[in-house]
Amino acid sequence: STSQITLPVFFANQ
Amino acid sequence: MFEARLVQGALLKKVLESIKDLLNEATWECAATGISLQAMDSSHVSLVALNLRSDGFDKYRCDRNVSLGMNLTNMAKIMKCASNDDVITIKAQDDADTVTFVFETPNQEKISDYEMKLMNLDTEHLGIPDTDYSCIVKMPSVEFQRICRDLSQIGDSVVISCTKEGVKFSAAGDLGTGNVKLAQNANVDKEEEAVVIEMQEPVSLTFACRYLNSFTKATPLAPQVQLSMSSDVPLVVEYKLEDMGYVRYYLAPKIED
Repeated sequence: STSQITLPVFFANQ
Repeated sequence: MFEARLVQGALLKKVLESIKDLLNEATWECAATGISLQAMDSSHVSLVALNLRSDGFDKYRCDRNVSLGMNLTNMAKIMKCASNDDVITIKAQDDADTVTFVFETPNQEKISDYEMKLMNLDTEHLGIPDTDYSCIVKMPSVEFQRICRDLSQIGDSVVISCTKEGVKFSAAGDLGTGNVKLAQNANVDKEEEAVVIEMQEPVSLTFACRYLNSFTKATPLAPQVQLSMSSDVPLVVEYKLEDMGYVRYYLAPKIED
């Protein structure tokens, strides 16, 4: 099965 | 003083329809170059980034940058009061706590104005790095909408696999499986019907259907949609607005446990 990851894992907060 | 007038007011109605599924509220950043917006959905899985260039408006004035934080559900209620052929003007004073929408019929015989309260939103701004994507698929936006709708009947996730030959969308669930394959097809009569694939290396990624379906609310904005993919990075789904800018969606992939 798969699990959802979130965007802040990839994009840094500015 | 900020003022932006759009003769083709229906475009603004469509832009709002394309984001209000994902976002309850967002800040419209108004600058001399145009209007932009960047916001994540409440679960931080997807992000909307849109840009409406100032030269795409029929009249545009922005003396200093203004941030207009809006409840998009309320904005949508007001936008529903505009007819599709109305001219729409957005106005705000510097440091104002309200925004005004003016709707004019093409013959100028009916002019409506609606003032809406603004919100102070804590906006998180994410830095999105420039990425060379392994696969870029351009395809008819209506086709993408249809595939997302069809496969969401089968399962909660869609696997998008892209090779030089074509792109395959797959879903699996309790009832069984479904696959839709599209071959590269640049030799069509109409440019907007083409399926074009630029591939550096093949990719296969899994995404949640419900976000993809929300993105397809932008279908009326553009005849073609562009999907940009690389292994283990977010998908970019882009709708280009003719002579105006773009609406882009980013979606984090699902990963194997």
